Amino acid sequence: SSYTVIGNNNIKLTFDTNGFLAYVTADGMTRTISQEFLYYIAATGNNEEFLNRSSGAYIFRPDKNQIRFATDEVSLEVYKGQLVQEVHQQFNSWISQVVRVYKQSNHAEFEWLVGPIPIKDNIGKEVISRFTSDIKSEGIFYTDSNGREMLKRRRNHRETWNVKIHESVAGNYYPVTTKIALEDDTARMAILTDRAQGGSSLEDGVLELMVHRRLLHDDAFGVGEALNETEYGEGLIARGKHHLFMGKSLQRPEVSLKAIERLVQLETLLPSWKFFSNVSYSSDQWL
Amino acid sequence: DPHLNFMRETMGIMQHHDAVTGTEKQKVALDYAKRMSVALRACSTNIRSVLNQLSISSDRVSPQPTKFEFKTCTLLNISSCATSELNDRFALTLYNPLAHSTNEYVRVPVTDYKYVVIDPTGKSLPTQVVPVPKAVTNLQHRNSSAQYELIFLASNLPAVGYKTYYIEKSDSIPVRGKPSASPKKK
Repeated sequence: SSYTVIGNNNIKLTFDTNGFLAYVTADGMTRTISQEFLYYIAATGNNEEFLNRSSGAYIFRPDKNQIRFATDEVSLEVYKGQLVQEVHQQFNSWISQVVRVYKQSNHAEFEWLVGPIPIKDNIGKEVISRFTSDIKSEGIFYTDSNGREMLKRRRNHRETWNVKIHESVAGNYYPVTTKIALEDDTARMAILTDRAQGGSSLEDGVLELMVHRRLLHDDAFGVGEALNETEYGEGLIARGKHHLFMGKSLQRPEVSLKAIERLVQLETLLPSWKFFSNVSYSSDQWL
Repeated sequence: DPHLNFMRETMGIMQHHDAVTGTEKQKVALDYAKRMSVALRACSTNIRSVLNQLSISSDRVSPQPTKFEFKTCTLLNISSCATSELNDRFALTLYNPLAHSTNEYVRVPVTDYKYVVIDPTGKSLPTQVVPVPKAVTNLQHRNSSAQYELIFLASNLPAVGYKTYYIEKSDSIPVRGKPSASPKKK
C-alpha cells in the first residue's frame, strides 16, 4: 500500500506500489528510474532468402520489433539489516530478481534469475532488462570496448557512412562487455554487467540489456541448430548481476562517478577467489 | 605441471570464436563446460599445495603442520556449497587477484541463521543472514540444503594476497558472556 525504500547514505531506491523500481536518489538528486523485464518475439524467417533470416545464435532479430512485458505487477519481499538491504522481486513464474544495496556501496546490485523460458506457444523469446530514466540523452549512449575505452554510439547512425536503419531494434544493438551508460548535462546512469551481453538505448534515457534467449530456429549462419538448450530438461536458467550507478554527470575533481564505476568494474569482473576448508579446531585453536 | 597444462590447454580452446560468442553446437558447449570443470578441479590440487605452504606461520612449533583442504565451490552461483552447508565449523580463504587492496561483501550459503565470523586477528565481525530467494531454492536441479546466505564484509583484502576467516555455527560456541539477541523476524 505504500512505497518501499531501501538504501544507505549514498544511494536510495524507491519501489512503487506495483513492486517496480520508481526512483533513485544518489549524489544529491532524485531521478525517476524504473526497471522492468520484457521479451522480444524472435523473428522466424525463411533462411533461403538472405534478407529474411530467423533470429538465431549469430543474429538477434525481433519479429517486427514486437516486445512483451513480463508482468504488470511484481510481488516484493523486503529484508533490511545492518550490512545489506534487499528486495526480492518475483515478476512471473520464470523471472525473479533481488535488488540490493550494501551498507558502504554507492551503487545498487540487481541479481536476476531468468528461465527456463517457456516455448509451449512455439515462440522464441529474447529477454531484456530495461532501465528507463528521465535523462535527456538525445540519442547518444556509450558502450565499452572489451572493458577498456568507452565508445560513443548514436542511435540510427554510423560514424563513417550514411546509414538507413531498416530494423530499428536489431540495428541499434551493440556488444556490451562490461558497461553501458548515458548522460545529459546534469545526470548520468551507467550499468555494469558481469558478462558480455547485447545492449542498446532505443529511446532517450533508456538502457536495455539482453539477459537470456531461447530460440526455435537456426539462423543459417553456420551452427546448424536452434539456440534451444534443452539438455537438462526444460531449458536453461541464467542468473547474473547488473550494477546500477546514478549521479551527477559533471566531472568533479573530488568525486568522479566514472572513476568509481571503473573500480567497481574491476572488482566485479575479478572478485576474490573463495576456498573453503573443513576445520576441527575451536576458534582459539584456529587462531 | 600436468594440472596447470590441462588448464592452459582448456583456456586455449576457450579462445576459439565459437567459444567466445556462444555460437558452438550444444554438444560442444557441454564439452567446453566439462573441460573447464576438470581443469579447475585439477588446478585445485596446486592451489591447495600453495596455500598450505603460505599459511604455515614461521613461528610454528609443530613439526607436522595440519594440511587444509581449500576446496573451491563451483556452485556458489546457485547459492550452494557442500563445505559450508555440511559443517558447523569451516574456514573461508579469500584470495584477491587485483593489484590493489579491496573490500568485499561475502555471501556464504548456509543452513542456519546463527553464525559467528572471526577475522584473522581474532575479531568477531558483524554479520547478517538473508534467505536464499525462493526462486533459487525451488530450482529443479539444485541439490542444496542452504536456505540462507551469511553476509559479512571482508575488508582490506591485500593486493594479490589472501585472508582467511573462521566461521562457526553460534550454537556450537561455548557461552562466553551474554548471548546476542536473536534476529528479528520480518
